[in-house]
Amino acid sequence: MSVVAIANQKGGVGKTTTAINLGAALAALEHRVLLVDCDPQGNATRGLGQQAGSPNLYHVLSDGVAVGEAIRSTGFPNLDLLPCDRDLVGVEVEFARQEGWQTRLQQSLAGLDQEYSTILLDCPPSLGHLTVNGLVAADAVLVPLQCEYFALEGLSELVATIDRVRAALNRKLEIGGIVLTMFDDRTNLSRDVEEEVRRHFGPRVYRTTVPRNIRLAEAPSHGCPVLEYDIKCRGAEAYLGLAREYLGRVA
Amino acid sequence: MSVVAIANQKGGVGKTTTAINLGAALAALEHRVLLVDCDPQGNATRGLGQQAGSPNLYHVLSDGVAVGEAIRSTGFPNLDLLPCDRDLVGVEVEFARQEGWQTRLQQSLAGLDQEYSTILLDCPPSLGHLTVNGLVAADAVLVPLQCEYFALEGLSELVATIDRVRAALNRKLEIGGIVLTMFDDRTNLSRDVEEEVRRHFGPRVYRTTVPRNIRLAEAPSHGCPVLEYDIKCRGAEAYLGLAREYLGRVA
Ligand SMILES: Nc1ncnc2c1ncn2[C@@H]1O[C@H](COP(=O)(O)OP(=O)(O)OP(=O)(O)O)[C@@H](O)[C@H]1O
Ligand SMILES: Nc1ncnc2c1ncn2[C@@H]1O[C@H](COP(=O)(O)OP(=O)(O)OP(=O)(O)O)[C@@H](O)[C@H]1O
Ligand SMILES: [Mg+2]
Ligand SMILES: [Mg+2]
Repeated sequence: MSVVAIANQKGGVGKTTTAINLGAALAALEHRVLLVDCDPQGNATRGLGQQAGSPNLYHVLSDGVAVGEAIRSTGFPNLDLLPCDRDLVGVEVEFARQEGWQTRLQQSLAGLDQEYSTILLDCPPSLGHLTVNGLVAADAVLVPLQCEYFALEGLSELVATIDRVRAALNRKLEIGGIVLTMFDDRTNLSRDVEEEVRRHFGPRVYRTTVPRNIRLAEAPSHGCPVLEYDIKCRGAEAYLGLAREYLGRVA
Repeated sequence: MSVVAIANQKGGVGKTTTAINLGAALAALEHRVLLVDCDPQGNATRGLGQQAGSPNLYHVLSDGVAVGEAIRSTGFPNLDLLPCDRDLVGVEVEFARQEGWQTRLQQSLAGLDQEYSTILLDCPPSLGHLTVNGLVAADAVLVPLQCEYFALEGLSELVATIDRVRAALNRKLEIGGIVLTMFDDRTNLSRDVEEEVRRHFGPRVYRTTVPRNIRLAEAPSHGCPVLEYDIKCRGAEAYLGLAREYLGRVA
């Protein structure tokens, strides 16, 4: 089983869109996938047409409820969800006062090896307690990177945080890969950012890039992954390609 | 003097782009503007071609350094900057352990009435201590709203937070307006979101919408507002129109 944190403190770069659609693509390729919504915005939960209900991730992290009681099916074969909602913010406050909070998610997810081949963690746009919990629980980080200036600026900070977590809390943590998102091949900006990222991070950058494609933004309002909403669109093609490249890398 | 918090916990909706370019447009219309970068990402600082240096906002909030010592000129007439960088994250941790932290920014900005007609606060993508500090210091909130599903989903949470801050900490706080950003009139998604937001929030939604315009995403890599980078583009036109509409509302 691999646990992958989908993280980037820059907002709106495609973390949730990647978590939902890479998850669904891996599930379509017959892999058992669990998507954990670690962002109190609850976008991964809502984007799959679900409500958090109870128990959810808050109860798992705060009250020690068994993870199996909070996991729900999504209706999409091989893709399950551990949902959350705004209440998850409470964990940020509670963790600030506790010792040993860093490994709470890691401990909750232990023992799911037999049930899932991949667990994806959708992280919030910050480097706070919830994202750190995700980085400690993960084997690797998948970094969605919007091909724009502010997103590029924030990359060094994210890499520094990953290095700190690896040194102090999770020796196995590595950058599994950087995925270029919202790529618009008609603009110099996208191409310039791509060139700089590939020059700097080399083979850690996925060959597959995700184009800007309105169908990806429409699918969540229908409560389903893009593979279900419009399998022929460029967004669906990109995430299937990304899933195949991901599997090639972890094999 | 008006203090306006530019806030929305949804990531990547155009908070920083609105702070920089509305600020520059008001400055171009001969209003003295101070832009305060309240986001540890430091995007408003970098987007204006500046470095945080020292002292910066962290030192003002944490060590009580006088705000005047941290304010810098931007080179753009009538637009000054109170910069920050990653160190500002320290404030989130320190505030969690203190009483009365909510009014720290409000107190720091008091006494600037003679120098500026408008102070804009660029908030991070969260509803944590820094954003609450911004909401307590503000007279009104300007909410940039990306015309997409996840952004719409998060609006009720933001409104609830504003109501809580008004009731407990800042009686004068109101929603100054909602600005539709990254509007793409070729897509149904943008039009559907616009229709729903105008139906629900009525006159609180600015008539001016900001179109998706690549020049807005290019300008920060040149370290200047779009008015300086390409005054003839649709992005510059939109923010000048927004500035005029804003002035008409506060007059
Ligand atoms: N490749 C794409 N093409 C077009 N729209 C996209 C694409 N990827 C994401 N989007 C849309 O862009 C917006 C931001 O994406 P998303 O919410 O997935 O980012 P995020 O990093 O999870 O944001 P946050 O930082 O708030 O968690 C959403 O409205 C989403 O539907
Ligand atoms: N109207 C627009 N047209 C095209 N690109 C835009 C527009 N507004 C903002 N952008 C670009 O979209 C990205 C997100 O915008 P921005 O960083 O201003 O959002 P934000 O809400 O401040 O993000 P965060 O939540 O991380 O603080 C940036 O790369 C920016 O340059
Ligand atoms: Mg997200
Ligand atoms: Mg910003």
